[in-house]
Amino acid sequence: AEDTGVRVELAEEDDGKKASIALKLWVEDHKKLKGKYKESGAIEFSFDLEKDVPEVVAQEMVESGFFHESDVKTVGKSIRDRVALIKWRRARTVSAAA
Amino acid sequence: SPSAQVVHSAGRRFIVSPVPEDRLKEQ
Repeated sequence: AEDTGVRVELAEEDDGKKASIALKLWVEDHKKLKGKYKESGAIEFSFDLEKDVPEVVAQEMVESGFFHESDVKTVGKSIRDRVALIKWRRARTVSAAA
Repeated sequence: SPSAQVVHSAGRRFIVSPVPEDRLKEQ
């Protein structure tokens, strides 16, 4: 995944079955953000792998005051990359088991 | 410190907590 300066990781073990998974997002490189980023902590949230859309969650984070509108694409892409990796690993585990 | 929480109007909860210790050293 491209280094966007925003890190997204699993906030819990992925058993490969649950639809919603807890993710944790934080900024590793403030310089890569266009807007001023005031929150220095990690933001934990639940993501439904079937229903949720990364860019929508990113917009919710902007609306919740965590990021500036100009960074919604960067945040969305960071979430999308991590979700894609989770789905890829799940698919690989299933095919290995088959 | 108690983690802050923000609930978006769409219902998603965002919980803010310190960045994981081991990741701070990497910055």
